Amino acid sequence: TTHSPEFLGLGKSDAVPPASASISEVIVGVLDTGVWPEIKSFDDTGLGPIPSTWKGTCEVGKNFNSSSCNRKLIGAQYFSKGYEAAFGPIDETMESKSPRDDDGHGTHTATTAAGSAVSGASLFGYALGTARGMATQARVAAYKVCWLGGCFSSDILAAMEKAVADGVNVISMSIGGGISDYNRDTVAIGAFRAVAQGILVSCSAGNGGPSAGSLTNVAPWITTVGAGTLDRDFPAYVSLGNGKNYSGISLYSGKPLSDSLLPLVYAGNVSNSTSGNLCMPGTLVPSQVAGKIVICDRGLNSRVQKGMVVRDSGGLGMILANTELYGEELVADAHLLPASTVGQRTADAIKNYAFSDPKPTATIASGGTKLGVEPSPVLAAFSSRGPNLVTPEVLKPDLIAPGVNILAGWTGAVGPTGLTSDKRHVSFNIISGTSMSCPHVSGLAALIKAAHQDWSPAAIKSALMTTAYATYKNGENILDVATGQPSTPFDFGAGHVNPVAALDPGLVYDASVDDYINFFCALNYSASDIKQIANKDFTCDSSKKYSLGDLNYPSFSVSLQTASGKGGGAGVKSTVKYTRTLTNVGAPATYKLSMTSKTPSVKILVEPESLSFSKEYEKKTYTVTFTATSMPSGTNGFAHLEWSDGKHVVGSPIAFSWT
Amino acid sequence: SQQTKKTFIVHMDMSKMAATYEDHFQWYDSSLKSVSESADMLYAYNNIIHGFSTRLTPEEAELLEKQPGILSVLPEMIYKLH
Repeated sequence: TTHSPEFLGLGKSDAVPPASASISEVIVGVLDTGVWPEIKSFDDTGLGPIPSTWKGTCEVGKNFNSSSCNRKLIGAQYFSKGYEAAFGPIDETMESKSPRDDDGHGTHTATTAAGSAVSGASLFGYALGTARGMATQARVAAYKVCWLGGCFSSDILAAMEKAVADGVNVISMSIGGGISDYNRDTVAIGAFRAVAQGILVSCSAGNGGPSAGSLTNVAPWITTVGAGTLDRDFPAYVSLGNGKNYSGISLYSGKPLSDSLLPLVYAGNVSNSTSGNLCMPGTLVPSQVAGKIVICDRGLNSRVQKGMVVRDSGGLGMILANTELYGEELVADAHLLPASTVGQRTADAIKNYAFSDPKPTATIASGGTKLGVEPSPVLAAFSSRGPNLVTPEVLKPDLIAPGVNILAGWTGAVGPTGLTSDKRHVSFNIISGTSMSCPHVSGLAALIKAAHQDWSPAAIKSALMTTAYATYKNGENILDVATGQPSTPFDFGAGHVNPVAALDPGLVYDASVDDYINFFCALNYSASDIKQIANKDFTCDSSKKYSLGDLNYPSFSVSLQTASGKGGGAGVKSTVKYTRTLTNVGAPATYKLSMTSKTPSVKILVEPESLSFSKEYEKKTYTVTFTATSMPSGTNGFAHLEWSDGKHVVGSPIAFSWT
Repeated sequence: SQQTKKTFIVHMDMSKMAATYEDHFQWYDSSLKSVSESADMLYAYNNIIHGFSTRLTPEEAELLEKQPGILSVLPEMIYKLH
């Protein structure tokens, strides 16, 4: 990626990256659409021999041979038996029965995590810079599990099996399905077994935002990643006939429109279809569109397809209008015609003009790449939100990372829009999604793994979470672009990743297989349920009181009952106690508690308020007692707990929800 | 019949494998053949879980789930890119 390393503070003189020799021993396994090995991001110049721990292969298939791999891309395999069992044999005129990436997504995620540095990278001149993965010297192993018809759980499980056996250190999965209990969730089961063997599993949170409860991949042993913006924009200016100018966003790179104004129409008014406003294929009337700029509403079909529909109907330009669902979120696309995606407020102003002026006109002009956009980061509207519907007592997502308008490597098989009619070929593309934020965290986890080779996946995740930031310099929470309002831990979890701080977190919340088994007992899982996930025979002790609040998690989610709930009543208080254990991973130090709360209806008592560590890996336990006044169902509240020795800040978000 | 078949991931409990089997693959195959003569394994799993994936009718899947040593029979899920 270009710019996200700088945005994350990597490469600064005060950053302390692990030695390159140790990074090059770390292997990131990416389960996705495969890989396009010829791009420069997989250049292995300067990398030493493949780690001796590697047991994987470079699988030969259509347009893919053993020489497609090298000392950067050390493994590439494909898993299609489940897909082919359901859909029939792969049509090799449509997709490669090999690890080759015909889609682009897998190449983008793999290079984001651990691509080599490539100077002069850009998409048509946009986002120009040196593109590099987060762990530039880590090795990549690609496991192709996603095909034109989707990613099948039997294939995913086979790939996870292979990744674990091959010796990867981090698994990056920018995929998701529905939600189900952990013992019926293939990815959760596979991730558990990987984590139990010391492999960190990072997954995308999903693009179901801004709807509440839209998260996927919520198991507590998974690192669940939401998406935020960079301080970078690709402005495309809209000038209207009434003299007003607006700023939108676009990656269009072809012949620009002239400065003269063109007729402006709203798609819904030049269509015979009730959904004509969406610019779906075949819905626009060419005679009413030809030579004009068309306003299309966002939603249903892809953003780039709308532009293609306008172009194929004779339109000369498109204004892509965000609706309420998307708010002010501006996602850039390499449109096939001059276009500008505008936020809802701008869209409303442009539509008002188009509807009120008898002869509305407009033009669109590109503004190139703009850096230093503030505020940043802001939470992406599409980023899936909590609460966690499987276990509300575990706060998800865990954190956010850059996932909007990310430039990274691309396939040579399709153009940047992914449309079959797009015949352009690019080595880098700019796309958005929690798919893009997940591999950022996977690569950063690889850096931490290299710096602290004996840390468990839970410790690495804790380092990433407790050092994340949730506020701007003015103290206000990271904004939610969907609403323009401050977001909450249900949106960003612990906050935005801060890798430099994560390399030296001071303290970590570690967790072992036994901790997760106690968590299953708290969920009232049977011995069979536990065996399905943990592959261990374990029967919960019926005399022991297990609590979900005792899972040693780096964040807190407290479910409280309303007045009408069990044991409730107007003015009745309920008390919940959580226990946590911190492990010192720094020098001997005394950490003092600091607590901030925006929820006066909950009293928070932490005992003790000071923790002294005299040696490395020493553990100290504390309890947090929440005493809450009953609130109406659906009420949420938030607080923040911090331990600091004056050098390190070990932060944890706290979310309260009354149900 | 083939059209009604769906893919299932069959999760086996290794501790229940009878000593008469030479290896777990033989046990998987025997369990599968006890409900379907025609079904083949797509994958055999051994690192993440012990088990296999295969194509079964819903009736066969239900029957298999009741066999000793079977922890679960999960229907195939389709995941999407994010």
